[in-house]
Amino acid sequence: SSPVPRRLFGEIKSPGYPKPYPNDNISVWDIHVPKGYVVKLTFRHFDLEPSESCFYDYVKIKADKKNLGRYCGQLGSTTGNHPGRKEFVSKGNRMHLAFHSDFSNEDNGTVIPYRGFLAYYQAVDLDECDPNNAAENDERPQCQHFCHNYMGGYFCSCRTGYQLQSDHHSCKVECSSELFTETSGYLSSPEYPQPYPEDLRCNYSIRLQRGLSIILRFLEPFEIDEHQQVHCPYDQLKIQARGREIGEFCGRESPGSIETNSNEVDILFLTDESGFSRGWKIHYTSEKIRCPQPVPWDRFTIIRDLQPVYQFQDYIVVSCKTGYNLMEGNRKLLSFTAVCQADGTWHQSMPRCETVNCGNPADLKNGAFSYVNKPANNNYQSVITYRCNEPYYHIVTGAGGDRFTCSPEGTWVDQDNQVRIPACLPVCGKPDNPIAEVQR
Amino acid sequence: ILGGKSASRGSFPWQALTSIHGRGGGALLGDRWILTAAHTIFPKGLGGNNVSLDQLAEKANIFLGHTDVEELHKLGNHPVRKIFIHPDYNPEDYYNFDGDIALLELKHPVTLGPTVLPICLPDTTNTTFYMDGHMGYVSGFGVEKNFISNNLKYVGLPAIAREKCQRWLDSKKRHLPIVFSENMFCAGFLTIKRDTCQGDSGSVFTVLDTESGRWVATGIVSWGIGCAEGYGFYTKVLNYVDWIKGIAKEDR
Repeated sequence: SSPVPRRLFGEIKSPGYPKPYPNDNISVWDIHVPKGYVVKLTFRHFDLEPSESCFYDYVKIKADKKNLGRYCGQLGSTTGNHPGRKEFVSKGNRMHLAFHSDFSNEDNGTVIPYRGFLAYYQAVDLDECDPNNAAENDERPQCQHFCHNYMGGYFCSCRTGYQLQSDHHSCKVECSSELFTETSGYLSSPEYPQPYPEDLRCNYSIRLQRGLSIILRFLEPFEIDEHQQVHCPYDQLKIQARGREIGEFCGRESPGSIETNSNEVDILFLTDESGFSRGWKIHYTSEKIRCPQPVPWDRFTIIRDLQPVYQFQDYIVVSCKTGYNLMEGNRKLLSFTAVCQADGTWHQSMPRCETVNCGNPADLKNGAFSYVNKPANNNYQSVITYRCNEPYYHIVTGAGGDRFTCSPEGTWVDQDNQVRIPACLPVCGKPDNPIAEVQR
Repeated sequence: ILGGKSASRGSFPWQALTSIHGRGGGALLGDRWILTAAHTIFPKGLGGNNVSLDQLAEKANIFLGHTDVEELHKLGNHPVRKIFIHPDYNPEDYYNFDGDIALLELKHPVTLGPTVLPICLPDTTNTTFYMDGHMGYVSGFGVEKNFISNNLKYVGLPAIAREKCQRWLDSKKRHLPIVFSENMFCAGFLTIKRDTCQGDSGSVFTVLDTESGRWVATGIVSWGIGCAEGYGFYTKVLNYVDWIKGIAKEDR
C-alpha cells in the first residue's frame, strides 16, 4: 500500500509499468487531495488480462465508500471491462485504487505480456456552493444566505442587514451600521419581501464622494406598520441627509423617488416588537449633484454652450456681447468661469455685462470733437468726429480718417482701428483779413 | 515802414514784434517758431560781448497777435526755448549780411486764431517770386519818418532783378565792402519813398502765391543804405527752406 503524497495531481502505474506486470500481485493506492477539492482520475493506458467479470486480473476503484467499478481487458477486447477515457470523479477529497493480478497470464499455454496501466489523477476544486455537490451526509451546514466558492474552499456571506455568525454559515439580522459606498445599490428591510423581524434598530449609511447626489427610489411592495390616526407610532423609516430630516415614512403608500441633493444619506429603520408588514426596498442611485440653472442678469450676457442641466464639476464660461464688459461689482473681468461645486452651488455668482465706456475722447489740441450719435455718450459704438479750429488749423488724420468709434476694447479708434487721434496743424499764409487794395 | 499804411488786424497775423537788442520783427512759422534776421540777435559791430544764445533766449521777448504795440505788450511775452542762428552769419563782418536768418523756438506753442497765424515757406521749385517787379508786402513796427511806430505798418514793394540791384549798389556803395550775395535779393523803389527801415529787421517780405492762395515769406528784412533812398535788401528765404525745415522738422 503506498499512500500518494498529498499533491494536486500525479500518475499511478501498475507495478513495473510499462513492463508487463507481475503475477500474484495486489497493490493499493490511497489518493488524498486537500479539502475543498475532489479527485478526478483517468487511464492514459490500460492493458490487463481480460476475463468474464474481470475475475482474474483487475483494477478496482472506490470513493466516498462507494465502488466506482472493476476494470480489466484490452481496448476493443470483447471480454473484460476496459475503462476507455472514462473520468472517475470522487465527491470527497479521497479515492482508493486496488490492483489485483492472479497466478498466470497464459492463454492456451502462451504467456501474454499484459503491460498493466498508467492512470493520471488531479485535484479539481469542489464547488461547495453547487447544491448538487452537497453530499448527502455532508457535515457541512449550508450557507444561510450567500455561498461563495473559491479554489479549494468556499465561504458564506449574508444579505445586507445581516451579519454572518461565528459558525460562518448562519446569518443574523445586523443592520445597525450598514455602510454603502457604491454609487448605486439596493438596501431593504431584513427578510424583504418577507415580513421584517421585530425590535430592529437598523441604520443604513450611504456615503458617496462629495459632489454626488443620492436618489432613493422605493420599490414595491412598500409596507410598514402604521396607525390610522397617529403618524408612524409603531415602526418608522426615517431618512436624513447630512443630518437634515427628509422624512419619516410608514404605511403602504410608497414614498416613490426622493432626490436628496446630498452625498450622505442615513436611513433609520426602527420596529417594535410585533407586526407582519413586508417592509421596504430601496434602489439608490447617484448622479452628480446639480447646480441651479445659470440665469444671466441682462441680455448682453452670453453663456457659452448653455446646457439644460449643470452638475458637479461642470462649469460655465460667461462672456459678454461685443461692446460689453464683464463686471463683478466695480471690477472689470477679463473672463469668467464658474464651477458647479460639490454642494450644488456655483463657486462664484453670475457677473453682469455693462456697456463698454470709452471715457471722454482725447482732446484735440487746437480742435475739438463732436458726437455724431444722439444722445451723446461714450458708450460702445458711439461715434465722434474730430475737427480742427478752422481756418487756422487743418486736420491731419491717419488712414482711418477723422471719425472715431468707441471700440469693444474701450478705446476710441478710427476706421483703421487706430487709436492715434488726428492733429491740427497750422494753416499758413491765410490771413482772415488779407490786404486788398481797392483804389487803383 | 516808410510810405506804408497801417495794417488792419488780421492782415499780417504772422507778424511778431521782437525785443532782443532793441526792436525787431519776425514771422510765425507753424505754431512755435519765429523766423527772423540773425542780426536782430547778433547785431553787427557789437564786438566782444560773449552773450550765449541761451542767455539771449532767456532775454528775448516775443509778442504776437495785435497791430498795436501797447496791446501786444498787454498780451504778454512768448518765452523763447532756443535760438538757432544760421551758421553762415558772421556778426563780425560788418558789411556782409550773408546768412542773415535765424529761428527762435518758443517754449510753448501758440494757439492760432484770426490774429495769430503762421506764414508759409516758399515752394523750393518756384522762383517766380524773385522775378523783377514781383510785388510783395512787408509789414513791421520799425521807424517811420524818424519815429518808431506804435502800430503795425505795411508797404507794397516790387522785387528787383539782381543786375539792377547790383548796378544801383555799385553806384552807392563808395568803396564800402558791402556784400550782395546769392542768398539775398533787393526790392523797393529808387525814387518813390516806400521802404522798410530800422526796427523792421526780421520781418518777412511776403507775396501772395496765386496758385495756392496762400501768403508766402520770400524774404526777411535784412539791410539797406539809409531808408527810402533806394532799394532795400532782403534775405532770400528760398535758399534756406531746407535749413529751416531741418530745424523745425514739422513734428507731425
